[in-house]
Amino acid sequence: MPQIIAITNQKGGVGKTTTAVNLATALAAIEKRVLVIDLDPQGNATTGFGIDKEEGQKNIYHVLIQQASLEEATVKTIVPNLHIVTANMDLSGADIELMERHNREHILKERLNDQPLPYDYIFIDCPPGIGFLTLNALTAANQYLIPVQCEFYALEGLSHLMRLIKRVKNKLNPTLDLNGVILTMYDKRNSLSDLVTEDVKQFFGDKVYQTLIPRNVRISEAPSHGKPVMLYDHRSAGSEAYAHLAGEMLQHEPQT
Amino acid sequence: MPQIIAITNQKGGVGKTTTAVNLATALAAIEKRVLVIDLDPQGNATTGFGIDKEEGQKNIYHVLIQQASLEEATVKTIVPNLHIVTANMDLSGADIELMERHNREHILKERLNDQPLPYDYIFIDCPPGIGFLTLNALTAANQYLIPVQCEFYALEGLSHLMRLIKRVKNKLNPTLDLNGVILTMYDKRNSLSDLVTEDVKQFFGDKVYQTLIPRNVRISEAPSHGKPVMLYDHRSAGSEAYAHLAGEMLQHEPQT
Ligand SMILES: Nc1ncnc2c1ncn2[C@@H]1O[C@H](COP(=O)(O)OP(=O)(O)OP(=O)(O)O)[C@@H](O)[C@H]1O
Ligand SMILES: Nc1ncnc2c1ncn2[C@@H]1O[C@H](COP(=O)(O)OP(=O)(O)OP(=O)(O)O)[C@@H](O)[C@H]1O
Ligand SMILES: [Mg+2]
Ligand SMILES: [Mg+2]
Repeated sequence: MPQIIAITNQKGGVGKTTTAVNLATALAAIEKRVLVIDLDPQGNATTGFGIDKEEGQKNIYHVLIQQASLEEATVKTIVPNLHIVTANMDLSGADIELMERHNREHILKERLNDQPLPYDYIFIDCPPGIGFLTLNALTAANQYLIPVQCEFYALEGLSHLMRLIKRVKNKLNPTLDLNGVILTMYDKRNSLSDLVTEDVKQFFGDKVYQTLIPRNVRISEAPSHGKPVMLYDHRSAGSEAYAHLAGEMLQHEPQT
Repeated sequence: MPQIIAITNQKGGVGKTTTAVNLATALAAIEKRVLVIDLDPQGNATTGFGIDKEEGQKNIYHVLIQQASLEEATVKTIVPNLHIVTANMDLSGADIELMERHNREHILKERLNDQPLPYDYIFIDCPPGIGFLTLNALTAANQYLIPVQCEFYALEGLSHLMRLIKRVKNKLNPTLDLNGVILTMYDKRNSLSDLVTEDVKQFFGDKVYQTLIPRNVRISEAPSHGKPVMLYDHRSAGSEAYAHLAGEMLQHEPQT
């Protein structure tokens, strides 16, 4: 049974996609079999692996409306051991199209349960906001991971996020567990980074990953080359941080 | 007739709220009468002015469900000439609650047309994504303003945004005009900033504001003090940039 981890935070621009792409790559690099599901109509995770979104490929939208199985919509990436189910703007229509469906928040979960999942990890990259797609991700997942940008507004949004998670656990997915919290775009020159780090550690205790992801220009350049930072510049501080994070995640792995 | 400007970009974390708060403040500082409507359940614009979201005052949610008029939900801010209609997480329920309403994208427009609007500028801070709230903002507005972060993913999202705008103009609001594009978090040490700036200028021509908003730590610190950057540190590069932007916006003002 793979670990199905939703990467979520309703605040925009906090590093959800960057974490999905680079953490998945770092785990694949140490021989874990990984699947990334891009569940954001922006399709940034798809672009982060250099894949063309408009190529007519079956994607997560077709899986949700049952025009393709998960397997049919899965493609290889440039990273060995790492597959992806892509997304594009068609996905923004899914919310309205599936409005009348019974148990509409369970659609992704049902599609995942339809067949064997030959992966150790499945990461679901969530869009910003708290909508239909995010609820589907949190219902399908057995864990969730929260990237928190080291900024004030990102900190403020955490209590909302936890209220939403509580509602999801009560009504949709009682087994959903917090995998951890990752601090992103940490900048030691900016006193706000330490303020946020301290507050987050107070709120979440030992659920906060020790690895801090630094603000690193190579991380933000990598997507324009269609590569994860580990392939774009493996010596960079950004690449090393995500490799370190992958190692830390393995230590927390539940003994199965 | 005030200029009603929706500040929008479906990409998260690009500086929508920061632009709404600080541009509005800069215009109010030169005697323009300004209203900010916080249309994001995160309520970041509300916090950006140091206002408590949970205090029980009427907010934009009550306006949309017709439990308060716009006037009843409007409060003063610490900035003279600047009022706000606040938001909190209740707003995330509006989408579902108003699902059955006829012409549901026109609700905000109707509420704005109910009474005189004693303002020169009304800025609507939109949430990330392309949902019910953003469609309401783009239908109520006579102009839209696009903040673009100087990053690759933000650049990639522009063509989606323009497709959405085209649909809005065809179906919901034919008079919607582009006010302009603002480049945010410009960092001259990062070559990506120039790459994005050039591409955006090619795409939008003279609709791109000359003023570049620099990445500036005082801008990101200001919300934790509940103040726009102009009040928090008016000598900072960030404060000056937004003051400069306000001046530029006035030059473009249609002669009414
Ligand atoms: N550690 C980092 N250092 C530098 N830039 C970063 C870092 N992490 C992310 N970025 C950049 O910051 C921007 C926001 O990150 P990203 O798009 O991953 O956030 P997101 O939460 O997925 O956004 P959205 O809410 O739109 O889905 C991107 O342009 C990305 O390249
Ligand atoms: N010019 C700047 N310099 C430094 N930090 C900035 C700048 N502009 C915005 N920020 C910071 O970047 C983060 C994202 O900005 P902001 O929240 O305004 O974006 P947004 O588009 O409103 O996000 P969302 O999509 O979640 O609504 C915030 O923490 C903000 O303080
Ligand atoms: Mg993303
Ligand atoms: Mg915002």
